[in-house]
Amino acid sequence: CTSVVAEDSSGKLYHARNLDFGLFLGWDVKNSSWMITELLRPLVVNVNFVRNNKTVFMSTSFAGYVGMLTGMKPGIFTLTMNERFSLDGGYIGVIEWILGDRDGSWMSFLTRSVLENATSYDEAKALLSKTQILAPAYFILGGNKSGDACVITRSRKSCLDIWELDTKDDRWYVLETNYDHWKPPLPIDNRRDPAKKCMNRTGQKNISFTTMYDVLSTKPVLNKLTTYTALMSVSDGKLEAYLRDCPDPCVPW
Amino acid sequence: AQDVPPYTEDCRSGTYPPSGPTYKGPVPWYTVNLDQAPYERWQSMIKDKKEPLNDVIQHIKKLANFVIPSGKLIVLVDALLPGLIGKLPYPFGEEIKGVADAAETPLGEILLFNIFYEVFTV
Repeated sequence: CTSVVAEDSSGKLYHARNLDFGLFLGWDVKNSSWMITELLRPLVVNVNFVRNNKTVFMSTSFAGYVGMLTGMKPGIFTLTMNERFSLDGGYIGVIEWILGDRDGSWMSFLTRSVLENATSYDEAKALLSKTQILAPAYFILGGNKSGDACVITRSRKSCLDIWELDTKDDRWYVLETNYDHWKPPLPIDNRRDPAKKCMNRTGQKNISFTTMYDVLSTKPVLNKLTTYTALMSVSDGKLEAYLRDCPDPCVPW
Repeated sequence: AQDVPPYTEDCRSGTYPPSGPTYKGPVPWYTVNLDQAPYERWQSMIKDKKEPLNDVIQHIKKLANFVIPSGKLIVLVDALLPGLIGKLPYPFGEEIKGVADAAETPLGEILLFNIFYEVFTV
């Protein structure tokens, strides 16, 4: 996955992501594609969650999956989640949970609860950084005012790091793939540097849905695992999502 | 190989509004009414998406059978996981029951789909 929150020159925040999933879950030699990625595409849905006929939050999700990976509370915050691999992975949390240790929260249920119940960027940030979870993860959170964006790096039991947007320090965007931002990515899976190069080339004053989509359409940020691209503008309450494909030549991840 | 063209491109421009070979279509919108009982919330969507949902579940089962060829893993999923549904925080257990019934798919397999992230991080 690649998630990015960027602030334009006027202080408006944009949040965009590519959802990549299906690595090593079956390669279709004939069609040169990952089987589960292909099977997931028809399940992608945008969902408007309403209560009393009013939108509570919006999400891009998979039909049948009741947790959330991408969502927006209009006017308040945007949230995406990226996978974080660790030896102390989710399977340990699942086993502990099955054996009766139920202190940890399921990752996608936590993001759904935050989208449903948190009433501010700060509350969402506190919940995502402090709640014990069953699997490591990156939470990418954007707010609705200048400087409100961060990447929360989580292990199962603690918050390892919160990396904040800082326009005074010329950090006008935060960008997360699937590696801790303070470490180099795996050399055979470096989507971070190509994405950063394109963001820097675009420049803060030109950030928009158009340019964010351009960045997320550049290989290898777009790759064979990319299922959908979602674009969110919290101040406009706008969420757009598009199914993606990466015909050959295209990197498998 | 990832670092050289054509696998790494020059930054793209002019791709929006989406079109061309990297665009596979729009994403449909649905409404989920949180005033409805959790069991009922997803039913109309799942009726539309029953077939692709079952295709994914079948693929996950195939993978599980590839890892443990005896098929015992899926037997375990079907036998063990439904018993845990009541332990999930509200309203997720009820929502997952509603999804499983609407999709006419065993509850344990829909629960597995919903916790796939935690399992997959291995």
